[in-house]
Amino acid sequence: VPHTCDWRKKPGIISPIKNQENCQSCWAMAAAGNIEAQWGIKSHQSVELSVQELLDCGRCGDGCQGGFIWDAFITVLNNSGLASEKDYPYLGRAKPNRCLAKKYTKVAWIQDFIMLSDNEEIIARYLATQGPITVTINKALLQNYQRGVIKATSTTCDPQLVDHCVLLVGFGKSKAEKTVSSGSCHPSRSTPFWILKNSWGAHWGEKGYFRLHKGSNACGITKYPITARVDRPVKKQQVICPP
Amino acid sequence: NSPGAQGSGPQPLELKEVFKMFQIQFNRSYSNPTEHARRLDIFAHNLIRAQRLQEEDLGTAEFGVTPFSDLTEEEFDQLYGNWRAAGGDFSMERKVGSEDWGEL
Repeated sequence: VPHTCDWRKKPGIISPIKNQENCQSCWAMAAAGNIEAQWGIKSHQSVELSVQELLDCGRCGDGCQGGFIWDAFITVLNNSGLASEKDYPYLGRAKPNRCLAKKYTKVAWIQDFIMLSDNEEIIARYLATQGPITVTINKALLQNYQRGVIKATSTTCDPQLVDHCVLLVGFGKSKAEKTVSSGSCHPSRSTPFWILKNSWGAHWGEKGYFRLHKGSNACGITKYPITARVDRPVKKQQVICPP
Repeated sequence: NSPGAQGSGPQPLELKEVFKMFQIQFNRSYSNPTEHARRLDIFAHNLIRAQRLQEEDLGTAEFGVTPFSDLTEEEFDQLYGNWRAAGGDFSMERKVGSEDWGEL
């Protein structure tokens, strides 16, 4: 596992920051961002996918009332892919009875999806070697967040009460700063952090992103680490039943 | 300092100035003076909350004015929460299999 990883630095992988507006569509935004990134990495083609299709065509009805990441992936599997954002643009409101999935060409599709282990090192390894993944967190500290690394406790941010989906795009360590105490300098430990892409517009946080402490299950980040897989299926050796 | 307090001293004026800057920065306007006063109260409450979070945080995070500073916690939850995920209308038992990355 590398010391740092930031998929934003690789062109064509992470799409621009989006804004949910008055719609609880974080789950669809995170899922679309995950497929965009995986598709970009595996096929070397940059795509921006339709969040609106996930909102309109999900099996749970009104997608603006919240949802689950796995339902977004099930929708993509059921519809054999996802249209582009350009063809099927985001409206900020769902039209559950007007699914237009069949109307537009699919520009990306997935093989399946998996949930990773709740181990932050395993999550980091997958992120670094396979690409961005979705996570579901407690958003309690984000309303007033401006910048920096959030290091929460289970009291300030309950890791069991997860209520917001975002895309994990990297990790790193903040530079160690020397602290002066009682006349002598002590190098302080650097803080490891996760880099997360939010869907509340670019005017929020660090240009739409935020950072959470890595290694303490901050705000429940390890509860549901889920990702789609767009790898080509491994060609297995054919077996023939003897006549 | 109670939110929106009308006591003497510079603080209420400073708060109003900060709120005015917030309105300009995030293009906020309110339908009537009552609503404006209510949002100012909420804004002040959020600044106090941000200060408390700043004190409690163990990392390098900074908390303060954001695009959501004129919303109550409940409004923020309703607008930006994911109630299906938080509401407990599902239960999912985690099982980690023998695969390297987890399980299907």
